[in-house]
Amino acid sequence: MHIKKLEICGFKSFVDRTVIQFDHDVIGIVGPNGCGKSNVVDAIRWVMGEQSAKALRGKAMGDVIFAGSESRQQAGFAEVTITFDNSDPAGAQSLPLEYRDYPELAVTRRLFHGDGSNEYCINKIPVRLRDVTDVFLGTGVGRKAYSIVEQGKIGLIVSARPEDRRILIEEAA
Amino acid sequence: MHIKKLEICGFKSFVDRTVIQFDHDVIGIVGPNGCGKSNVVDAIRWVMGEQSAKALRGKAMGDVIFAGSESRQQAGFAEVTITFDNSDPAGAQSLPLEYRDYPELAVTRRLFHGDGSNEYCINKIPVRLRDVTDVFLGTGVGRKAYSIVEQGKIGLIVSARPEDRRILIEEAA
Amino acid sequence: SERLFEHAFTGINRRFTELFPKMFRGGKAELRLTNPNDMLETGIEILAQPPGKRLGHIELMSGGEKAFTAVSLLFAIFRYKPSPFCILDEVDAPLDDANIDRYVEAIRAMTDRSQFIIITHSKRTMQAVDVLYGVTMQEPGVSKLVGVRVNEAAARSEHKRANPA
Amino acid sequence: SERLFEHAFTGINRRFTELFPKMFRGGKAELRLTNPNDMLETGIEILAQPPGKRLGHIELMSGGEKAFTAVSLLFAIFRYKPSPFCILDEVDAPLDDANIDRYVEAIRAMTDRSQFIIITHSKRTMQAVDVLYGVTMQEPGVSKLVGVRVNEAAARSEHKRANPA
Ligand SMILES: Nc1ncnc2c1ncn2[C@@H]1O[C@H](COP(=O)(O)OP(=O)(O)OP(=O)(O)O)[C@@H](O)[C@H]1O
Ligand SMILES: Nc1ncnc2c1ncn2[C@@H]1O[C@H](COP(=O)(O)OP(=O)(O)OP(=O)(O)O)[C@@H](O)[C@H]1O
Ligand SMILES: [Mg+2]
Ligand SMILES: [Mg+2]
Repeated sequence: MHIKKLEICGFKSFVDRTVIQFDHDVIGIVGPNGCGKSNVVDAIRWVMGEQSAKALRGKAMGDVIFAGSESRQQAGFAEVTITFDNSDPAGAQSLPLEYRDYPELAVTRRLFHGDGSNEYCINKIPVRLRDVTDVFLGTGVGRKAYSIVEQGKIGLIVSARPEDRRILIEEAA
Repeated sequence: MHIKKLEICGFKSFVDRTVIQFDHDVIGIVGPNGCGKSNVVDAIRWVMGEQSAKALRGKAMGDVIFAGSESRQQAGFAEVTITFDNSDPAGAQSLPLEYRDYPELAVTRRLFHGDGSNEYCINKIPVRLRDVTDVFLGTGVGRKAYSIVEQGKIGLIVSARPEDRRILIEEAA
Repeated sequence: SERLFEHAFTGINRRFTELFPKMFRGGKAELRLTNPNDMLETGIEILAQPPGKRLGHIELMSGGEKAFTAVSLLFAIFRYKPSPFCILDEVDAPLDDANIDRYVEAIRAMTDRSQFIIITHSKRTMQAVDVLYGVTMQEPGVSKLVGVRVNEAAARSEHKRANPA
Repeated sequence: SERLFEHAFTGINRRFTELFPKMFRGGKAELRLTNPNDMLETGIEILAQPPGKRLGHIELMSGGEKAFTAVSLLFAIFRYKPSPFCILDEVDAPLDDANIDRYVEAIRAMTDRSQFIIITHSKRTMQAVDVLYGVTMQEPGVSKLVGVRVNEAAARSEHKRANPA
């Protein structure tokens, strides 16, 4: 289940709709300090169903909506769509039945300012959060404890108390 | 009170006597991971009178003595000498009277394996720890909370609780 | 459950003890359970010995050695149970040039099963990826994707190395 | 004592509010006391706004912005009460090229009062120092000082810039 593309709109510093194509094995993202690289990682976590604002470096979930800048005003909503390649039959088998025949799987999450409630879609069909997490769980994409290594997280693995490190093993178990 | 040179012998990974000349404004120290760069910083802290093994990344003070390697056996003692340039009259004035006329000030610390007691010398004359700390206090060399920034310490300043950050201000006060 | 954890621990530890000497070009390392009799509560200790040095806990190593040991552990977990993709955000910051080479080499060896997204400031890492996306903030506070550079040479030579004719 | 702390806080804060926009080429920052009525117990908050962005606590910034803000604070303390020497161990690890240039520029501006010892893996930083000492471990576990490179050009041009004829 490789990622084919990521579309970000109104999410953190990506106020304008941005499309990132992911059709390579090793993709590098570079740029100056504070330009938005880690925000791309947050966007991927968020569209995969992240429920903790703290895990997204915010205080409340609404913090992911573009909050305005010198030249732009606050965005009305944040929306991220991640599109997976579903052409591998082995990968498709791990999906819920209704999604197995699609060549692609596009998961969308939307949060409106002031609203507080998140909307989720799979291939443009509105679904509930648990449908999204079921999809990710089955395909192994959801194992983010060790497949998403945030900035500074390596240092946490090093300095973690032994009891806290077991999460890495648990998630892979 | 600029540093003129640093002599390290038997201290951590510097089992062989090593002399580093410091007669420039901006000195760079480079090398592969684990080669001993931060150990140089520890040597400077140690010879300035550091009493906490933890601050030197060890469990006990004896941990600073070269502990042996594949090809070498444990060192019998650790010794570091730091030599300061004392040619500036303003700097000299902040020293205790007996040291003001020396063109250089060499502080030595020695720790023998199994012994546990540290020996200190200033210009080869045995002194007590408090003589060393008095010298450093007066010249401002001792303000290590902000003049020695250890690896990873910048991150600590960022993530510190507000109450813990005041140490930086206190040390400069 | 207990058995799942034990199976994962054993599988990961095996890969970690294999991978560490490959990544460090020598030395050895292992994971140890703080309480082997209690699979539900036990903690995990990391013991490592870089080539030519002494065995100790991970906290006794240099900054870069610690980071590289943690990276080896992460990759061992990844090999035990690969994810379709893996995101690494500035993991190479404390690494020297030689370790960055080994880092990207280890990543390349896992591209048969997974896709890697690497955020970096290191020119050395940038030369080893297949495609490079730049993010800028020309307009303050507004992120924009600019410039894509495809590393044809790197991708092709790595592909050949992974798939000898 | 209370008055000493207050005097230091005021002096450092003034320099920090001046230095931050210089280092970041814009924006603003300040220190704030969590409890201005209690000089003995109060904590210190860091508020910062990189150019074009919104004011917030330091924890809301990007990894590199946080590090660079902390460096600006450290340098402000250093300007308030210079030490004869300052040791910086891999402080530049999370910084991009532009910020590394500003980092070494700020250091150079303080060499009139102090000596700086910089440990780094960055080629960019290495080009800006006056002398470069290499440490190696050819023999495993044994550190050895090798190769000294004196950066005559850098030292002389910086000297001219600091002391126009
Ligand atoms: N909701 C939001 N609205 C607008 N801007 C935001 C929002 N949330 C975060 N930002 C901005 O995004 C920027 C951080 O981006 P990010 O953490 O992705 O940087 P980065 O490219 O990873 O930098 P570094 O190299 O320093 O790690 C910050 O300047 C922050 O102000
Ligand atoms: N008492 C000791 N005897 C022998 N070796 C020691 C002793 N204490 C520390 N070491 C060794 O010194 C090495 C660490 O050196 P140091 O922390 O200076 O590395 P570094 O050059 O700063 O690396 P990095 O770039 O990763 O930060 C470790 O490999 C450690 O094993
Ligand atoms: Mg970042
Ligand atoms: Mg180090």
